Amino acid sequence: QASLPLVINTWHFENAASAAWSSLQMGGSVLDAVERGCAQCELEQCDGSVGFGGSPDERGESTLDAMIMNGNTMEVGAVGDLRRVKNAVGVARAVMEYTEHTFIVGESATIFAQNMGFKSEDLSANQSIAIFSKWLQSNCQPNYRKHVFPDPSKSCGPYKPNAKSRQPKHPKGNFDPSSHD
Amino acid sequence: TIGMIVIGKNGHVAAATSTNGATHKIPGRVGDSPVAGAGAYADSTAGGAAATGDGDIMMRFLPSFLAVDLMRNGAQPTAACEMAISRIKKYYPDFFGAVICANTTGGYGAACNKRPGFSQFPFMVVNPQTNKPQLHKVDC
Repeated sequence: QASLPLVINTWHFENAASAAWSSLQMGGSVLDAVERGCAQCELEQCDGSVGFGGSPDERGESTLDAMIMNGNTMEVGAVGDLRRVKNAVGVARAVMEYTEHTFIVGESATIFAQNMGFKSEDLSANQSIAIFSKWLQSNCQPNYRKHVFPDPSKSCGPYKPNAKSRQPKHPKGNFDPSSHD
Repeated sequence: TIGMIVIGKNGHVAAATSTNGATHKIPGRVGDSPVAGAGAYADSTAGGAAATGDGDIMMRFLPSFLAVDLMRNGAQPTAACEMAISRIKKYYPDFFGAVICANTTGGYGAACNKRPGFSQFPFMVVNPQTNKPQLHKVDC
């Protein structure tokens, strides 16, 4: 079983594995290959959990998280809550290569990305808009709120802290496995 | 979420992740994917690991770092992955999550936490023996 080089990735994302392997075959570094593989999934929006147009937040917006790590130098580049830029793993690599930082998040990560030449564009798509409107129509269920009012298991926000209310948190069982990191 | 580990012929390890996170998250919420040691970890002296699943919970245990460190101490990839999962399972028995692991000689493995509707975890592998992506499944 053990032989090198090796590409391994989560889920059945075959094209991502192919893209990484081709990059290696064409002489790319392992960093190039791992970036290429993840970027392929961003392009293809792998199972809706990668890239633009998936997993809208409570405001209907898609935001992206990504990282890249060099096991030789322990250099890391990462972005979190990246908005309006599709190629999150590319921006993560830019953090690694053009800063001394490790992790840049939120709106400022978008501005950093734009300065580094990444294109700013709307990350919503029909899927995320459909998921969001269905969620609004079902009283914002499921959600990640607890100990607030109004009762988050029954209605949308805005929410206020409610130290008194100790209603049980949503039973974890209704956790939606397609909503994962 | 995609988590990927690539190990070169010379044993150089790289890791990366990309995700759009949890659906209906509170704006500003970041999961485990971009956190080194949580979403993924790479160390050319030991190997690489990547995690996927309920990031709010998994990030608290740094499963990728743990798996790589176990491989550093001689664990086989599958055992390292299983330990990373069991560490989380102790506190969150029905958490949704899986980990892939690979060592610097090209050994690989995966593990996942069994829960209703999730009893097998699929992952892709390419190496000189296959020369093309092969789908693997591990029983949780």
